[in-house]
Amino acid sequence: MQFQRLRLTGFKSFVEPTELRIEPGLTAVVGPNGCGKSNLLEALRWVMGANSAKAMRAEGMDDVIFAGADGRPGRSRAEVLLQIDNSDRTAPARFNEHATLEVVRRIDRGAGSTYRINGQEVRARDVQLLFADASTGANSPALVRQGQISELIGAKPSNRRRILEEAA
Amino acid sequence: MQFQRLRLTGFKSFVEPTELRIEPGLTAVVGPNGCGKSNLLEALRWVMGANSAKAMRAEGMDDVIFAGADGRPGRSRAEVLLQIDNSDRTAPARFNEHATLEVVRRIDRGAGSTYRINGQEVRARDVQLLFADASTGANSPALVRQGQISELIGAKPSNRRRILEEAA
Amino acid sequence: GRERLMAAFDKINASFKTLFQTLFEGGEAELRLVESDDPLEAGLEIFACPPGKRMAVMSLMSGGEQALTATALIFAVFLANPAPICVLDEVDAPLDDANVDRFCKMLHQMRDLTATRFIAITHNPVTMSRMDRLYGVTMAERGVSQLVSVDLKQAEALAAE
Amino acid sequence: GRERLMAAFDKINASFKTLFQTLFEGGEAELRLVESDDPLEAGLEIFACPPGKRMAVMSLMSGGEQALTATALIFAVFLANPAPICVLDEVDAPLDDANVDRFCKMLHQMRDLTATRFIAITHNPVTMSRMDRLYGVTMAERGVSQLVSVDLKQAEALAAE
Ligand SMILES: Nc1ncnc2c1ncn2[C@@H]1O[C@H](COP(=O)(O)OP(=O)(O)OP(=O)(O)O)[C@@H](O)[C@H]1O
Ligand SMILES: Nc1ncnc2c1ncn2[C@@H]1O[C@H](COP(=O)(O)OP(=O)(O)OP(=O)(O)O)[C@@H](O)[C@H]1O
Ligand SMILES: [Mg+2]
Ligand SMILES: [Mg+2]
Repeated sequence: MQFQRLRLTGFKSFVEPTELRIEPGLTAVVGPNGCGKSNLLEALRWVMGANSAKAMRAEGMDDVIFAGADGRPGRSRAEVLLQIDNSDRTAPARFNEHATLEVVRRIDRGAGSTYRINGQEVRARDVQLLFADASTGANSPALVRQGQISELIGAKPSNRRRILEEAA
Repeated sequence: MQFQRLRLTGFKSFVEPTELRIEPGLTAVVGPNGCGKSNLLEALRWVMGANSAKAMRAEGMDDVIFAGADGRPGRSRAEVLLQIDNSDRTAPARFNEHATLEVVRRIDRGAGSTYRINGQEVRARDVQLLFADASTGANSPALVRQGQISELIGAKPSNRRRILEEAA
Repeated sequence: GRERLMAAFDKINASFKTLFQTLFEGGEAELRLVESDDPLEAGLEIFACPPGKRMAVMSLMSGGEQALTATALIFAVFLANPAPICVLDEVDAPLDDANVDRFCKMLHQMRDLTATRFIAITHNPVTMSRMDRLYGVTMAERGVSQLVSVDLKQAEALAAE
Repeated sequence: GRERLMAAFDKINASFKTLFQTLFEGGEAELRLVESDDPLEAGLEIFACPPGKRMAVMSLMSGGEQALTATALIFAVFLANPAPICVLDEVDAPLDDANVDRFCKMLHQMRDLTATRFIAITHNPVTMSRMDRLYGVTMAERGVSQLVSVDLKQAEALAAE
């Protein structure tokens, strides 16, 4: 499975539909403090089925919906789409007929999240398993949140072992 | 009271007697990772009577004694001297006859710390009170350790209030 | 007890609001006592709104915004009772160039307002260029630190060794 | 259960030692299971010795040394089971220029060893200059983010806005 693009609409500060192309090799994302860089990583973890609002710097999951800015009212819905190249046909059987997978998570204020794979509604668990089978997912050790290195350094040895458990 | 200089001997990586002149205004301290910059702040807090080894990145207080390097054996003693200008005569009566105060803390491996002010042996408490009266000290809010800003950000509200208590 | 704490809180809150607006060039912020009506039991929460954004608890801000806001708090506490010495160990690490510049402007204000001597440990070239003097720490001999006085060009070489 | 964990531990420990020596250009490091003889109960401790220094638990190292050591651990875990995507949010923040350069060299090795797509969120100009492409995030309209593709000169202007 190869990740191809991430599309955010109404997710945190990305109110307008925004497309991040995920290309081979090393890509840098730059910009001033507070411009939205960490929000991109959170959108990726979110569409992969992240279920801890706290780990998204949110008090409740509704906090990821664009809450408004100068001259713009808040939204009532947020949606993130992740497009995956499945030409090597390594997806679970149920979704494996397609060369491309589109995973979409949507949240409606007060009504929770829905998930779709290629338009078909699925459970959060199906999305989490899809990514787990591909050695990734919201809690993948390869997704290093801002400050997570400091957390690892300061963690008690008993908490640090989780990094081994995720890998075993 | 004005701080004038800090002299380190055998304190962590500063094995040779090293003098830091503390001058008015803004001074930058620069250098590569691991060269000893944070050790300077720890030496200052230590001579002011810091009693938590953990807050010095040490497992026990003896860990602040130079432990050796390529081709250099470890030492059995560490000493830090802090010279203070007391020309405004604001020190406690007992030390106030001098225009200059020299506070010295020494630790001998396995034998604990001793404190001197202008050559006279005093208790740790006397040193801590001297600095507390001057609105400073090992736990002064104005001494911001590496990573302490992150700690403040991530702290529970009940722990953050200590910063108010220190000030009140 | 209670009165002294509330007096300290009000004084620090007032400085904090002003310093926040200096560092963010606008916006609003405030400290609040939470979790209890008794000031001796309450926790300290921080609310902030950078210019053009919404007021929210500090934990929802970006990494750099949080660091700058926490710095405003530390300096508000400092101003309540200025210490003769202030040492800042890499507080500028998460800040972008524009914010480092505003942070340095605030340090200049503090230098002019108080008799405090400031030491900033930093890897940031912008900060280095805004200080009154530079000391370098080296380990020419591995594991052994030495202190040297430097000018700016030398410092850039040292920091990158 | 126990066997799988020990197998993972040994594999990760081997990668960790190698990556540490790459990032520090020498020295030694190792992971140890502590606090219990039972691997399912034990904690994970990290011991490291940069070139010319002494082997000590990671908590005694400098801020930058700790960050580089923890980065070696994260990549050792990554190599045990390479993910299709790896995002690093400001992991280079506490590193000096020489260490950022070694970190980037390691990223290049990872890029050549795996099919993984890497995204590095950074404020560091050295990192920016070592990447294959740059995207910039701006807030031309306050509180509203936009993504743009940039070349290096533009990025330096964006990061400093
Ligand atoms: N639900 C929301 N609606 C609108 N804006 C939001 C929402 N949630 C977060 N934001 C905004 O997103 C911004 C944070 O973005 P982010 O953390 O991605 O910044 P960053 O580019 O990573 O900055 P830094 O370099 O400081 O880490 C904050 O200013 C916050 O106001
Ligand atoms: N007791 C000791 N004896 C000898 N060396 C020591 C001792 N304690 C600490 N050190 C050394 O001091 C170094 C740490 O110095 P310090 O933390 O001051 O670095 P720094 O300049 O602040 O680096 P950074 O920029 O990464 O924060 C470590 O490499 C450690 O090996
Ligand atoms: Mg961020
Ligand atoms: Mg340091």
